[in-house]
Amino acid sequence: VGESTEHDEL
Amino acid sequence: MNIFRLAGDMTHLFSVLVLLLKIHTIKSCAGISLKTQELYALVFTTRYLDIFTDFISLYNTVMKLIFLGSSFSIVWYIRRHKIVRRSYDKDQDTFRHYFLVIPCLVLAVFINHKFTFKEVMWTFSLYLEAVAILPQLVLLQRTRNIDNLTGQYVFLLGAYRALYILNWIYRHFTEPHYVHWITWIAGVVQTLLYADFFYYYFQSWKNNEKLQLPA
Repeated sequence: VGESTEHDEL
Repeated sequence: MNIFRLAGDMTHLFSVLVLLLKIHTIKSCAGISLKTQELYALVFTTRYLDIFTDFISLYNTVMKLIFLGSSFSIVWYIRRHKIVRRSYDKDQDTFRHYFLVIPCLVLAVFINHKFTFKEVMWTFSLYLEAVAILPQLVLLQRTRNIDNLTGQYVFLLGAYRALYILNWIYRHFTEPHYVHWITWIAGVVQTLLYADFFYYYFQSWKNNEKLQLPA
């Protein structure tokens, strides 16, 4: 899996 | 969510509330840089573009709304409020926004995780947040007198990102695919910018004297 660009931080 | 990140978010929230409280109760923004506050409003705007498209958690959405709402209301207070605006020192708060915004934008276009509008805007917000405190630190050194609330505000802002660094270290070891080196570098640069302020802040606290930054 590549770098997840889903940003779950504020 | 880990304890470092929760502590970081709470510290960040507290820093914004301390500032709002100061401005709202004593109706003064003496020592506060409007430039930094406007940059923070831009940081939150470009970082939370996905607030209505990607739902992560109720906590995440609520905190985003609080940060957006508080940063814009602080800018409104300093710009528009008939009493607060009188205490704004525009002759001292002269840092040019574009000296920070343009380099961060260019950097975000060239160095990002994915070349899409949202991802470039998100990366821009990271770079900008790292340097957004500069106008405030310059203003503190110019005006030299730092009242307690402003000192606490800047301290909490620096502490929140330092806690986030602990969160990134924790996530690096606990989550296999958690790789956000851009975030890590921007976060470390941001925290280092506070280093000298922290030094003088602790000195003044230890010697129990007024916080003075060297000219």
